[in-house]
Amino acid sequence: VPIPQEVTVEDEYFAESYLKNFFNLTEETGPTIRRGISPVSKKLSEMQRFFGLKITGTLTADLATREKMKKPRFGVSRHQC
Amino acid sequence: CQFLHIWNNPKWEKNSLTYMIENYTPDMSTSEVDDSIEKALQVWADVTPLRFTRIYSGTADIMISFGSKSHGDFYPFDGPDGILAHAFAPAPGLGGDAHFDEDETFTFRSNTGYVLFMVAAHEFGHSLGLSHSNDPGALMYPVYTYSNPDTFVLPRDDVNGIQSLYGPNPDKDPVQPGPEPPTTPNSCDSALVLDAVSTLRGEMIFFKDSFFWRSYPQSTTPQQSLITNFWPNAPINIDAAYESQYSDNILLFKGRRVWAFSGYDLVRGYPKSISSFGLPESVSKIDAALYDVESGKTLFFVGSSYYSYDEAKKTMDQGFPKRSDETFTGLTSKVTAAFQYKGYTYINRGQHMLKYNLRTGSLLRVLRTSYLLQC
Repeated sequence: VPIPQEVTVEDEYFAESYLKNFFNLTEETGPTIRRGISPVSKKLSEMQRFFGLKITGTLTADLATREKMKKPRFGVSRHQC
Repeated sequence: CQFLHIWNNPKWEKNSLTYMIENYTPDMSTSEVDDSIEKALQVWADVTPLRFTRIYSGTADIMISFGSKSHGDFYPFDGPDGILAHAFAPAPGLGGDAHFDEDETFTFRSNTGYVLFMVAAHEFGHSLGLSHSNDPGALMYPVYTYSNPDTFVLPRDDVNGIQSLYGPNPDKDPVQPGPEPPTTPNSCDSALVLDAVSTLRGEMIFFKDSFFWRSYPQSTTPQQSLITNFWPNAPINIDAAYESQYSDNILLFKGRRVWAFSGYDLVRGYPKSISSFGLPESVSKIDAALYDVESGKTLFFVGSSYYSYDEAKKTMDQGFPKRSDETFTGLTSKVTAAFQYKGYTYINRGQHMLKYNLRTGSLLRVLRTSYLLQC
């Protein structure tokens, strides 16, 4: 049985950069007084849904999410502004 | 800029488009790059009214260039691996342009590196207005997948996508339309017939066409992948598969040949002939293979009979083939897959899966093939 790997800080940075790059995660600006699902968790769930992964909103559940993020891939369709 | 692509679905308002190759990668000869780019555009021309003309000066609709890190747009590349390329949706100026990360190793045909044809065909999908698809078999799926350019056929998902923007190719020969676009199998299709099933180091692998579903204890949804994404030189549309817990390899069978993989790696000396197991020459393919953990024997099913192979001695057992129904109650016909799971033996026969107690041969349940695919 695969040994659950701890999530390192590098993993978290990588995941955030991945979600910014490919799933429009935006920097949170303004007062953060509202409680609710964090934008990172929300985008992570969106990414897991897109790839047919187990939807947990976190990186800790299994390696599949992190493995998928590490795969070579194509950039999203860009729009000239 | 982030919201632009949500509000409109840009497409070219003309069918005749121009392209220009601004520079080259040192990884490939200029003729290989030219050929790869031309073929990649032809993939889309084959199924739409779009036609592409190469120009050598001025500004083309689709400008093609290789660059690394910051390369003149707001989207720097990231060095080797990671992002391989990106492209701009149809629009004047930068729109339609495709940029390739020069820090990658691009190749013409081999799967050591990234096949430029495959990367370019994907990026030109963006250049024409497509966004990413979540169909793992689609060309527009965001993760790179190796395919042999010589046998590549644009999948159905991509054909539907591009034709929803531009319509079909009016010049397609109705008498000889060419190969059917491949579709991606659905694990919860009630008519699903699996090619093979195997364990793999604690996971279950269900094979169908060029795909497999991978299911492991913690997952609730099986993960679908292309077989060649996992094992680049493995066969697709296989006949049988099993994991030899004796040699810690997974073996895939297709026709008279068998491939063995240790993890991701093809074991030296494979593929080899199935006769290397001692099967008679008259056996041209096997229908299913099952490794019995308790006895250390592998059962090879051929038609309505089966052979028994001793993994330790590497010899075929005497007294075989036997009729399958001599051991498995009611199993009188050909099988499509066989495997063991949690101590029970499952034998797939078309859309149904028969659950047996192998020691007694008694039939315990009749299930649907997709029973273990968590539908």
